[in-house]
Amino acid sequence: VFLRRLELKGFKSFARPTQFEFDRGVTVIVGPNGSGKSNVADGLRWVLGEQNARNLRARRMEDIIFTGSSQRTPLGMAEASLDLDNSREELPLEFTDVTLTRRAYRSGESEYFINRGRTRWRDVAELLLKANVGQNGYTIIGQGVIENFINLRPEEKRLWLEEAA
Amino acid sequence: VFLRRLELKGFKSFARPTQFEFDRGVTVIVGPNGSGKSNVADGLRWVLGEQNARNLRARRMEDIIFTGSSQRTPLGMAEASLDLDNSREELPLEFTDVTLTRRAYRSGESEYFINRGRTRWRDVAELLLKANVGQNGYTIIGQGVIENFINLRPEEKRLWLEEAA
Amino acid sequence: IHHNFQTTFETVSHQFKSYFTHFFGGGTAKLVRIPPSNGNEMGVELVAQPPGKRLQNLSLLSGGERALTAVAFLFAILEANPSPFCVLDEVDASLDETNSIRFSQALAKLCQRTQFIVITHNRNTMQVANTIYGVSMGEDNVSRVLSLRLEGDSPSLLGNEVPPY
Amino acid sequence: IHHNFQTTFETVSHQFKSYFTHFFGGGTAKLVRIPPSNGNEMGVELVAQPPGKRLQNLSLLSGGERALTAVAFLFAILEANPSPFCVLDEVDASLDETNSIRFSQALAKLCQRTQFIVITHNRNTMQVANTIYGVSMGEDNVSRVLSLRLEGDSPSLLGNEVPPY
Ligand SMILES: Nc1ncnc2c1ncn2[C@@H]1O[C@H](COP(=O)(O)OP(=O)(O)OP(=O)(O)O)[C@@H](O)[C@H]1O
Ligand SMILES: Nc1ncnc2c1ncn2[C@@H]1O[C@H](COP(=O)(O)OP(=O)(O)OP(=O)(O)O)[C@@H](O)[C@H]1O
Ligand SMILES: [Mg+2]
Ligand SMILES: [Mg+2]
Repeated sequence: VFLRRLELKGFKSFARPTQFEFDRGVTVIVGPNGSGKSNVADGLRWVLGEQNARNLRARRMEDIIFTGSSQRTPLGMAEASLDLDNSREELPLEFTDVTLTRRAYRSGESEYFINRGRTRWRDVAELLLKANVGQNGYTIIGQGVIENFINLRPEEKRLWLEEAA
Repeated sequence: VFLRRLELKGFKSFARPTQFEFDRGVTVIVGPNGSGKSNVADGLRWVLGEQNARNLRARRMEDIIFTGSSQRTPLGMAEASLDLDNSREELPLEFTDVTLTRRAYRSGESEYFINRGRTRWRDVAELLLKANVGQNGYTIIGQGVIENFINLRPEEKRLWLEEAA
Repeated sequence: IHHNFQTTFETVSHQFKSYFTHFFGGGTAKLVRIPPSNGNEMGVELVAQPPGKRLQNLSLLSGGERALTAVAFLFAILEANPSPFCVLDEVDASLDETNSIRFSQALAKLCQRTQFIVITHNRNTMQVANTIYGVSMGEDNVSRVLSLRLEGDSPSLLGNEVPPY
Repeated sequence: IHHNFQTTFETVSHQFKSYFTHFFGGGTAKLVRIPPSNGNEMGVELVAQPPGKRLQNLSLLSGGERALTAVAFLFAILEANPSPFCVLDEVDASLDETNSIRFSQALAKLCQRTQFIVITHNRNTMQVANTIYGVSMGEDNVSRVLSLRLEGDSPSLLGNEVPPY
């Protein structure tokens, strides 16, 4: 699989629908402090099934929905959609184009979709685990993780190795 | 007081005697990764009385003595000397020029000097505490401290404030 | 002139607000006391609201914004209780161009009362130095000081040894 | 194609050595197993020796050297078990000019097998991108994507909105 396109709507600072088309090689994201770069990484982590708000730099899941600003009212829903190229059939689905979509509402409810068909979190997680897509700790390296890696205890360092086995 | 000059000998990567003359305003230290910049900050922390090896990025005090390389044999002693300008008499000594010197030997012994006169660690610590020189946590900000400051617990954040009172 | 804790708390809170609004071009910030609980002692928390945003938990700020907020707190303490000197080891590592200029401007002001020794890779920070030392690691794995720029010369006089930042 | 832990351990250890020696221009490195003790599970430790230095504990390495060592371990894992994609959020923040060039060269090689999404402030890393997105925060505190550079254009086409790195 490779990532084709990510769309964020109401996710963190991306109040307006915003698309990123990724290159098969290296896509670089630049910008000033606080502009939303790490929020893109959080969006990817979230659409791939992350359930722990702390891994999204939030205290609770509701914090990921656009909280408003002096010029805009808060939104009621956050959505992320990720288009994957499955032409090598790593994901055990009969589609070559797969779109994962995730939504969260202020009410606390969540919705998951595979190619617009409603599904459960468990199905998405199982699907991605089978294909070794995005479920291990070293797939998304957050800000500050590399600087602190050497301080981890030996059992923690082993985790990355185990996920690669 | 202000810092006039620091000399390091056998301290960490400074095997050869090396001097830094500090400006009254801003002195900047630049250089590639691993060249010894943070070792200069450690040298200052050490000559000002630091007793905890971990605050010098070392496992034990012996680690601060030049450990040798493929071209040089290890040294048996580390020394740091700091010249202070005491013309405003903040340090309760009758000198306007004060030199603090500290030595450590592989045997584990330490020596302290004030203006070449042998003294004890306790005397140096008391002297600096009275003059509010270098004894609080915010005087020397190590690499990575600022990035992690926000994650400290409220009781830890209070410490800097208490030292300023 | 040691004040009690309360006076220091109020002065630092006031200064924290002033540095924060200078760095972020607006917004507001203050210190709050956290009463002792569950066996923890009394604490202090920073509350900050960047311009145009709702009051939020500091954990939602970006990496650079968190560093800038911590520096605002540090500089507020140095205003409230000027320490004779202060050593900063790459505190500007996560700042973008605009913020590193604001940081270096604040440094140029504070250095009237506090002597600074600053380790940095950042060009803007180098600009405010009166003295620059270049450190490098020799073939023999011993640190050496390469050069010294006095006030007024351009960094280019340092020669090739200092990285072309 | 899931190997057992032992095969992965050996492959990653071998690759870790090769990335480490490439990044540091020599020296050696390997992984060692840490047997379970005091209730801790089995662990893995990185052992690294920069060129010309004695074998030392990683805690004596500098900030940039530690980051580079952690990246060598990460890249070794990606070699041993290529993940379809990998997101890196400012992993190059503490690297100097020489090391960031080595880092970006390694990235350019690895991206043949793994798709990368890289958040960075570093010019050298931008050079290896096929696609660059500039993100900025609007007056209304909403993130927006400013521009897209396709392969071959120079960054200057991005206009004023992207910081002048
Ligand atoms: N739910 C939300 N609603 C609105 N804004 C949010 C939300 N969550 C986070 N933000 C904003 O996003 C900004 C942080 O963005 P992010 O961490 O992506 O910055 P960055 O571009 O990575 O910056 P840096 O270079 O400093 O790391 C913060 O200023 C924060 O206020
Ligand atoms: N006792 C010692 N003897 C010899 N070398 C030592 C000793 N202690 C530390 N070193 C060396 O000093 C180097 C680290 O220096 P330092 O941390 O000052 O680098 P730095 O210039 O701050 O780099 P960075 O920009 O990456 O932070 C390491 O490579 C380490 O091997
Ligand atoms: Mg970020
Ligand atoms: Mg350093």
